[in-house]
Amino acid sequence: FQRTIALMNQKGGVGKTTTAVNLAAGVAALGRRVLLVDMDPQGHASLHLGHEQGQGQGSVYDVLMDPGTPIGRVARVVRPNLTLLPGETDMAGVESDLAGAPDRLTRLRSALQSAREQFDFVLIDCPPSLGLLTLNALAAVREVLIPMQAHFLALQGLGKLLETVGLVNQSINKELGVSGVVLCAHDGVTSHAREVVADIEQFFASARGGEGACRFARVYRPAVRRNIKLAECPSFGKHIFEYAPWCPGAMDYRALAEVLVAEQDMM
Amino acid sequence: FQRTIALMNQKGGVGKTTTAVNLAAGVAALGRRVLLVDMDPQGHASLHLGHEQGQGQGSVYDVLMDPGTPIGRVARVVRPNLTLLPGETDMAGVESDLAGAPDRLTRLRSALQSAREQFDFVLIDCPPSLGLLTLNALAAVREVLIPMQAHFLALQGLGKLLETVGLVNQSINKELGVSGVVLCAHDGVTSHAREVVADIEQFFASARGGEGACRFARVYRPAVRRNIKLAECPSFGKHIFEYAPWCPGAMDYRALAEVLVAEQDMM
Ligand SMILES: Nc1ncnc2c1ncn2[C@@H]1O[C@H](COP(=O)(O)OP(=O)(O)OP(=O)(O)O)[C@@H](O)[C@H]1O
Ligand SMILES: Nc1ncnc2c1ncn2[C@@H]1O[C@H](COP(=O)(O)OP(=O)(O)OP(=O)(O)O)[C@@H](O)[C@H]1O
Ligand SMILES: [Mg+2]
Ligand SMILES: [Mg+2]
Repeated sequence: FQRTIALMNQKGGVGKTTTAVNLAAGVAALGRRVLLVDMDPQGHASLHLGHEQGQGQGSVYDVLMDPGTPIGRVARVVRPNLTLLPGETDMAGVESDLAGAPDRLTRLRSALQSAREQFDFVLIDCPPSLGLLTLNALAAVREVLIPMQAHFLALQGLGKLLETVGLVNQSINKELGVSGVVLCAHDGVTSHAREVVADIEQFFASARGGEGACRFARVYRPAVRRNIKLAECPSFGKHIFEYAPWCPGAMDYRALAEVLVAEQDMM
Repeated sequence: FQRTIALMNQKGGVGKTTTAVNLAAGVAALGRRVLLVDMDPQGHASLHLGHEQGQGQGSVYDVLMDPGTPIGRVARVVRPNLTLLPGETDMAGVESDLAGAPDRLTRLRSALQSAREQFDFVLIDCPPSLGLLTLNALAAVREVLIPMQAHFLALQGLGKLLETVGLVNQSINKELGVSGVVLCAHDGVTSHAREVVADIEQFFASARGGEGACRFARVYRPAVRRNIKLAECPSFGKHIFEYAPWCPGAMDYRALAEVLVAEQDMM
């Protein structure tokens, strides 16, 4: 059963890219075939894996401009079991480039159709906004994972995020749902963090049995602890498992990858 | 000599609001009259100080729609020496609301003219983008302070940020310059952080004596250490000095406030 997951949060700097890259790498290491789509014009997920922009190779931009482009032509195998569809600065102009195109929200979805057989997981790293790029990701997947930090101000953005998921779910993607939250850079010791997590879990509990996009959502465990190694490895173009495979950050993302794979076996 | 400072960084979650609020409070506590402008539709700076949106009171939005609005009518004194011009969700639509208005970049500047006599410091908390709201802030101030974290991926956005400041400086605000960087949530122990800081300092050193917007820029000291208290106090509507006045976060922001005030005495 192919799992297609958007890592989204319109708030910046919360851990979307770190989570997308390290979950992709962790799941690939467990033998599943993974496609990682870098939907951010900043191209951080691509940078994180050592990919260099601007060398005339393909990117998500080509696929958005022409959804008939075969994924194989623009994506590249960057690690065993791990294929990257790179992000690129040009994507920043996509709102105007696609303005007026009736299918501008479903271009990525069309393009990924041909990849259904080739990959067990499709993970999409979203930019920090609720614009056209993120909406293309939401239209193309069944699941949303929300990387976030357990801080008071982080909770403030959650309402708007879930509203957007709900809108996409009702209008163009009835299969879309929130699978849950990944806690990033987590400091589990402080009561503040624990209160914020309790708030999120209570909110999800009250969604159970209802009909909203959060009715199956949960807080994923383990939380990913704050660990400087996770901030260092992008500067070497490495994911955490090739940089410091037994550091706390690697242990946490490995455990989360195992959860994602185990869930897939039951789907 | 009035100091007008935009806290800007298009990258999200780097510490703009935490820095804007706690520097404003720190400088006010030293006896200077401070106006804090919340330029973010998220309204986090306002929330941080206990201000509640949507109660029919004024906000930056009124001032952008009609720069003739007296600041005193929409701003409110929230602490001794500290006046807040609140942010509000309506501001998110300002790009379209002001589309085509020839003065849409200088509305905040016009509105703040009348406040020149009333305040020693004007601090503007910017949203995580380089759009119309941030451009209004850049057009209205002489100085830019860049809150950022000493991580590899954080460096990536700096080029675009400085390019934008340079463009505003050349086109609509010849007085605009980068005063420097405030290091937020800093982990001074790791070599990674120290390498990133060294990179920034080297970059600023090479700008000295030139003619660019960074020729007077420096890395402000002290760096603000990571301290959970800084993430907790917004949930109580308090700045750090009324929440935990002797915690490391308070010590660091107090020291930075003293630097800003001492600099003013020499300007
Ligand atoms: N668990 C962690 N421990 C330490 N640092 C972390 C952790 N997770 C993320 N970081 C660092 O925090 C910063 C922000 O993370 P990241 O880039 O993954 O966030 P993002 O949500 O993708 O940001 P953006 O909104 O800009 O796309 C990066 O410098 C990253 O290396
Ligand atoms: N020194 C620090 N120690 C611990 N937590 C911090 C520190 N500085 C900021 N934070 C926390 O990090 C998060 C992001 O900070 P903040 O909201 O100030 O960033 P921002 O740049 O204003 O974000 P945005 O781009 O959304 O406006 C907040 O939850 C804040 O409480
Ligand atoms: Mg990212
Ligand atoms: Mg902010």
